[in-house]
Order: sequence, then C-alpha cells, then structure tokens
Amino acid sequence: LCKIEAVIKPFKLEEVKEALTEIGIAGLTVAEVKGFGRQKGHTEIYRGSEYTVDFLPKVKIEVVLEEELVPKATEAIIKAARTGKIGDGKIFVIPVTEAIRIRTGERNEHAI
Amino acid sequence: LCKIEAVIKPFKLEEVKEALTEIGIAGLTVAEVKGFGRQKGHTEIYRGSEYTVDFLPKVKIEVVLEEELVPKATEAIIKAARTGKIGDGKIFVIPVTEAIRIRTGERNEHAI
Amino acid sequence: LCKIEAVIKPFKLEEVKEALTEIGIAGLTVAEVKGFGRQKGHTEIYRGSEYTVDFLPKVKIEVVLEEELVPKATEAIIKAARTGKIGDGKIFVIPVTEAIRIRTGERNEHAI
Amino acid sequence: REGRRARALGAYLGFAVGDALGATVEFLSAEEIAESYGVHRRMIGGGWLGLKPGQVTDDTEMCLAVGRAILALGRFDPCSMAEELVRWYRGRPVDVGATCLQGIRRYLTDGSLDALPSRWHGGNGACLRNLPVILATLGDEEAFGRWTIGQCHFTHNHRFSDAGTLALGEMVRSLVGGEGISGARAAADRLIARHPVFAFDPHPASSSGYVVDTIQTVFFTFFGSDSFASCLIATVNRGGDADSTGALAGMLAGATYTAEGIPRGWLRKLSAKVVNEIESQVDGLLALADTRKR
Ligand SMILES: Nc1ncnc2c1ncn2[C@@H]1O[C@H](COP(=O)(O)OP(=O)(O)O)[C@@H](O)[C@H]1O
Ligand SMILES: Nc1ncnc2c1ncn2[C@@H]1O[C@H](COP(=O)(O)OP(=O)(O)O)[C@@H](O)[C@H]1O
Ligand SMILES: Nc1ncnc2c1ncn2[C@@H]1O[C@H](COP(=O)(O)OP(=O)(O)O)[C@@H](O)[C@H]1O
Ligand SMILES: [Mg+2]
Ligand SMILES: [Mg+2]
Repeated sequence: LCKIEAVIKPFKLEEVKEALTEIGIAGLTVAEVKGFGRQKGHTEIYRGSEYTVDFLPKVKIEVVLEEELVPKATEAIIKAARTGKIGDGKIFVIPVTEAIRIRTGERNEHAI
Repeated sequence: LCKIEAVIKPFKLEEVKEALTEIGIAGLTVAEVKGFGRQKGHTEIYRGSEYTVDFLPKVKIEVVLEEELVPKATEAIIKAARTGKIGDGKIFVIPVTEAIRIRTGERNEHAI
Repeated sequence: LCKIEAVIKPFKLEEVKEALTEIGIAGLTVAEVKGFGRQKGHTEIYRGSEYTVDFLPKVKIEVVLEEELVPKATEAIIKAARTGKIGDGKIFVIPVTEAIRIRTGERNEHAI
Repeated sequence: REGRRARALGAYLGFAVGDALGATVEFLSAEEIAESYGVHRRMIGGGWLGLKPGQVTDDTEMCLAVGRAILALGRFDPCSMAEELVRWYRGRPVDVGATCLQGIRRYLTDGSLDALPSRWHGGNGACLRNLPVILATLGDEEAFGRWTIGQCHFTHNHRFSDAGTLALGEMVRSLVGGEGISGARAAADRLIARHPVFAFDPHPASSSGYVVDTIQTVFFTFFGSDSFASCLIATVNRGGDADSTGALAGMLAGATYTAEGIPRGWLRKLSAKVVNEIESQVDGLLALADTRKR
C-alpha cells in the first residue's frame, strides 16, 4: 500500500476528485493548508499599508491505495491539477505498512 | 518507530484520546480534515434549491509511537472510534525513520 | 527523498521558514493543527465557569527534501523553533518513495 | 407460461420493492426502527442515502446491469458484465458496496475478471445481483451454476457467498417453476446440511450484510410468512442491511405470490423507468432461457 499526498490549487479539488473517481478511487481525505514556494503570495492592504501575504492557500489530498494503482492515480491527478502556471503543486508517494477500516476491522487492500 | 494516522468522526476525538491515554500514549497531533467516501454528506438549502455537501468533517489524529505498541494502539482506537455505521474512518500505519524532541534534542523513542 | 514533519509553536513559523531558506529550502507546506502533550492547555471562562482547553494550537510544517539535507534541515529547525519550554514540538522524518512537480512532471530531486 | 412470467416478474419487481422499502432503514437496528417508525411499512425514501420515495439502490441497479450484459450478448460473458458494471459505476450511482467497488477498481486497473479468494469477501454484494442469471438459465442447470460462480467471482470469492448465491438461485428456479414453498424449503435445507452456518432457528443472530446473516434473515422471514407484504415488513423491520435483505426476501416472495401479490401502493412508488426496464428484462431473460433449454 502507498499514500499519495497531493498539494494542489484549491479550485482544482473537484476536478481531481472526478479524475480519481473515474479510475475507481472514491475515498480520500482532504485538508486546507498553506503553501510556500516559488509562487508568490498576493499583496493585501491592511490598515492603510500594503503587505505581501507570502503563502498561498492550497488543498492537500491524501489517498491511500494499492501500489499497482499509483502510476494511474498520479497521472490522473497531474492531468486534472495542472494549469502550467507556477504553484500547481506537488505529489508525494509515501509507504503505508498497514491500513484498517475502523467500522469492520478489514485490513489493507480490503480497508479502502 | 511508526506513525499512526487515524481519520475518525469528530465527536469521537475525546473517546479516542482517553483510550490512548489508558495505554500510555499521551502525546498526539490533531487536524480538522474533510472526508470523502461512501458516507454521504448532508443536504443544504442554498438560494432555494437543495444540494448535497459531498464531504464530511473528520478529525485526523497523528501519533508517532514505537512499533511494538502499534497493535495495542490500533485496537484501542478501533474500540473507541467504532460506531458500526458507515464513515467510522480509517487507520493508516506509516514508517518513521527518525523522531526528535525539539526542546531537548532527544531522539527516537526518547523523543515521544 | 524524505519528508520532514515538524510540529512547532505557531509564533515560530516565520523563524523556522527563515532558517530553512538560509540553507536553500524555500518550498514547504504548512497546516494549523492542535497539539496534545505534556504542555497543558490554558483555562478559559465560559458562561461563568472555568474549564481547561486541553489542546494547544500548533503549526505543522511539511518539507520534502533529499536525504543528505535532513541533518542540516533538522538542525536548522531545532535552532529556530526551540524556546526550551515544554511544548516546543517534534520533528518526524518519513520516507518518500517518489515526488512529482505537477506543473512540469519533473520527478524526485527535480520536483522540489 | 403465464404463471412462469407472473412469478419471474414477481421476483424481479419484488426485489426492487424490497430494495426501496428497506433502504429507508438500512443500517438501523430493529430498536432504532421501532423508535423512529414504529412499524416501517411505507415507501418514504430517506434513509442514510437520502432517497426519494420508491428509489432503488445499488442492489437493483447491479441486477439491471447484469441483465443488460446478458441480454446484449445472449449469454453471460464476464467481460461484458464488467463493462456494464463500470458504466453503472461511472454514472455516479447513489451507493456502491465496498467490496463491489474494490472489484470494479481492480478490473479498471488490470482488466482481471476474477477476485482472489478472501476471507473478507463474505458480504452479500455478489449474491444480490444474481437474479438475471437465474432467469436466463431456467432451462439449463449447468449454465446456472457456471454463470453464477462466474459473476460472483468478479467481486466476491468466498465459499459462503458462492454457496448462498447458488442456494437462493435454486430456490428461485424451483419457485418460478411452480414447485411452491416446499421446493424452496428443500433447497434451503440442502444448503444448511452442507453449511450448517446458514441455520436460522430459532432466529437469525443478526441481519448484517455478511452473506450468512443476510440469508439466515431472508430464510427466517420468507418461510415464516404467508404473503408478500407480511414477508417484506418482517424483513425490513429487522434492520441491518435492510435494503439487501428486503430485496432478497422480495425476490423469493415475489416468485411465490407473483407480481399480483405485490401491494399496488408499493409498486406505484417505483420509478416508471425501473419498472419498464425490469419488465423488458424479464421477458428477454425468459426468452433466452427457452432458447437454452436442454
Ligand atoms: N519541498 C517541499 N515540500 C513540501 N511541499 C512543497 C515543497 N515545495 C513546494 N511545496 C508545495 O508546493 C506548492 C507549489 O510550489 P511552487 O514552488 O510554488 O510551484 P511549482 O510546484 O509549480 O514549481 C507550494 O505552495 C507548497 O505547498
Ligand atoms: N483511500 C482513502 N485514503 C484516505 N482516506 C480515506 C480513503 N477512503 C476513505 N478515507 C477516509 O475515511 C473516511 C470514511 O470512509 P467511508 O468510505 O465514508 O466509510 P467506511 O470507512 O466506514 O467504509 C472518509 O470520509 C475519508 O476521510
Ligand atoms: N507521540 C506523538 N506523536 C505526534 N505528535 C506528538 C506526539 N507527542 C507530542 N506531539 C506533538 O508535540 C507537541 C509538543 O509535545 P509536548 O509533550 O507538549 O512537549 P515537548 O515536545 O516539549 O516535550 C504536542 O503538542 C503535539 O502536537
Ligand atoms: Mg443498497
Ligand atoms: Mg444494502
């Protein structure tokens, strides 16, 4: 088993979810995060003076899946999340030694 | 060392924390996340029409612990977090190569 | 490749970011989390009675980087995040089997 | 011929009625149902899936997908069924069972048509979609056995799922053939003799989606009732996997008391689209059964 962590632009969440559903992946966990990278934050006016917010809101998708599905899943995420502009985000693949479905006790590939 | 990531129903946080404390685990990091899976989101009325919010609020617990404690810890989480209804959540176990307590520089099993 | 997850006191975020930038790490993903540990939450008054909020707000920094940089990076984080008081936080190092830059498809060390 | 159609149509419509009626209380316990509904006996939708009154779930929709695949080729072909289930899945159905989804995902990943045996495949998902196979093979017992196992193993490879599905099929074959409840009882007894775990007296321990619990529940209520309505009401009010137990009970009761025995009020609540497709599939599958007669 592996975990894919994808940090993407927030407006891309729906599109990425759709692309994963198409290949049979319908379960995932999502968090709102802040991204720092080459893409620059925006300028805001606060109490009269301008300042740069140096982070950008991102969405982090976590999906645990079988190793065989990783190439297809990353391809689907890239295709859906890419705009070609800086800040499109990253995909990280992390090993998962065990997965459990709390409701039933099912393990590993039967847990997801 | 391993990291347990447990995605659970938010109202179960207290119960799961208790259960982990009972077996000697008192340190953990918690995040509010959104869950997508088989459990249906709720229906909302917006400008007169009904639509389904397709995610559910979940809580993600992260606890780094020694490998020997993983079976006991997962058992405790399952027992506390299970309602038997869809959406109870998942437990994922991930390898941790190193842990450090920032305050003291202690490493690995002495860091947690 | 490795992922460093550092759970730190929120006011230390800027300092830690600076310290990482100094050693050439400019990309990271940050999340607001709640920490439970030895450091006690604070007391609040709500409807006349006092109660303890038993968690503390923390910030979780995630940075994926090459294995060779991990010692330098952890040292930089410790130096910047440490106050010497309980609750300074933890650093966890996790293996990453693959990284991809969504915008370009670059892999691994070229993705970050 | 007339009688056979009335019983086959009763089985398929009864299945859809049980699905829609039970779906309101799926995953509730008998106590919770009593508390919220008293006796649940009306097509009101709702439930954990937020259904419209009379709306069916994956149980009926999987049957329709399997039936479509069989009718398109005039025989069972696992690849054709896989494609039909994928098409159904991609239409964003209201629910997909966990193990069924794993099978569909496996097929999408590597094209394989057979699940490996697993202790975790004891759910009722494969058992539930077998009715079209039963109807298409009324004249060919060997094909019935082979097609049943072929379709089951697309997602569920477990000896209790296999045995239970075959037994329910034998029961429907015997009921549609006009042999009455005693013929069905003989088939149930044969299953219990081979796998005592399916014994249902004094009463089922549970009505969960575990194929053993599901079938125990359906045997208990079917053999313990004497009308379509009383069978279904008894079944769904036990809660648990109520849309699935309801569907299977509706299948057996419908085959026994025929389409005429299904309360009009319940039948009217099914969507015209579902009813029309069921009727057309029944005729197509029976015609296929006749061409296959040995
Ligand atoms: N080394 C890293 N570790 C973890 N997350 C990173 C890292 N580098 C960048 N990110 C995340 O990826 C996002 C996009 O990075 P950025 O450098 O702006 O653009 P791009 O990936 O298109 O080159 C950042 O906002 C941050 O959330
Ligand atoms: N493959 C997955 N990877 C990561 N998180 C998942 C995955 N599948 C489900 N989840 C998380 O688990 C939660 C519960 O999943 P769900 O399918 O609704 O119910 P159950 O786990 O009871 O079968 C989801 O809301 C989501 O947060
Ligand atoms: N075992 C653990 N796994 C994951 N996070 C932990 C663990 N123990 C502590 N933490 C995180 O580290 C923070 C600091 O821990 P604490 O015990 O209060 O202080 P210190 O690390 O200075 O001894 C906690 O608030 C929590 O966010
Ligand atoms: Mg259903
Ligand atoms: Mg069901």
